[in-house]
Amino acid sequence: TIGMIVIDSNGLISTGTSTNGLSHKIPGRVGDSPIPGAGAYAEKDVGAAAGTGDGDIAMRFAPAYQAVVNLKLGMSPTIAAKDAIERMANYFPNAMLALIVANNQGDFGAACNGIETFPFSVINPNQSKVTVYRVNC
Amino acid sequence: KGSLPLVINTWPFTNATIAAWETIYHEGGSAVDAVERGCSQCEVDQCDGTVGWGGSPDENGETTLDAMIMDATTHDIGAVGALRRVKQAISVARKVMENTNHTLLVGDQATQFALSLGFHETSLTSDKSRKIQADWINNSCQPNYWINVNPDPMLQCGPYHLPQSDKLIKSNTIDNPNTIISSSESERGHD
Repeated sequence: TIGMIVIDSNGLISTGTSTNGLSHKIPGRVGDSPIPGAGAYAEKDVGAAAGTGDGDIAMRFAPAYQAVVNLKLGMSPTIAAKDAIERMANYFPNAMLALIVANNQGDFGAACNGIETFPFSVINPNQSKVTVYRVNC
Repeated sequence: KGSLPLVINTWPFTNATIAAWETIYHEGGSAVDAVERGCSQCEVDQCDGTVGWGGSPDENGETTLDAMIMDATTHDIGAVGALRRVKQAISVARKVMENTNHTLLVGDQATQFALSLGFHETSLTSDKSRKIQADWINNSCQPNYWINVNPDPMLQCGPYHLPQSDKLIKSNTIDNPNTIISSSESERGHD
């Protein structure tokens, strides 16, 4: 699954997801990726979040929505992501879950669960090329 | 700490990042344009086998696609779920956002919507997805996502049916939701 956040130089935000889901899923199964607030979410003047992982779990918690609400409450992107992940991990400690979060200033962060590390890709004017960051889960 | 504009995406799918960056930074496109282009690049690249056509076949061997795009300025959203036989899932999602008052279209009806707007119908099966499907069947359909059915889904392929309560076999009664997906399964595919 790819989850993506783009914020332009004026702070206008878009987010999206695309996936082919789980291998061997029961036909008709849809994951969290196309569910607003679950696979991704954004609010103008605030920020956005997008996720990847076990969509059957994630769609029960609306983690992207939670992360954006966390930004509105004043959390940094990293703390906002960690809080949203922890809410799911409390119920499903083994589930593979990850979130990227960015605020409308261009600050970004990520958090994850159920794997060793989670890589994500970033580019902004501070970087001459795409940087792949990794967070420990 | 960052700066604007910003492109960030899950996983090391750097071609997608670059495609979105080209759109927003060099070509004067909007944030929505950039998300569509970045995710489209991943669909073409079949990123990690978990994006686009030809990966993650369902039990019947069919690949279906889920996608969503959101414009925070207007709070508009378009999405497709279980999209069949159309490769450009994120672009169809954008059409849902920009050409309907709906938010999410699914299955064959999403396909018909896409075809009506000029997208082409094609198989989403690849040699790789055929092999994944064949190997799965040869491995007694392991792993799968059924629980509390007969025959035991942890041992056999379907078709499955509801058991009579007194004949439910023990290994079949998975009440712990943490066992729905093992870590090895998470590595095979994810949303």
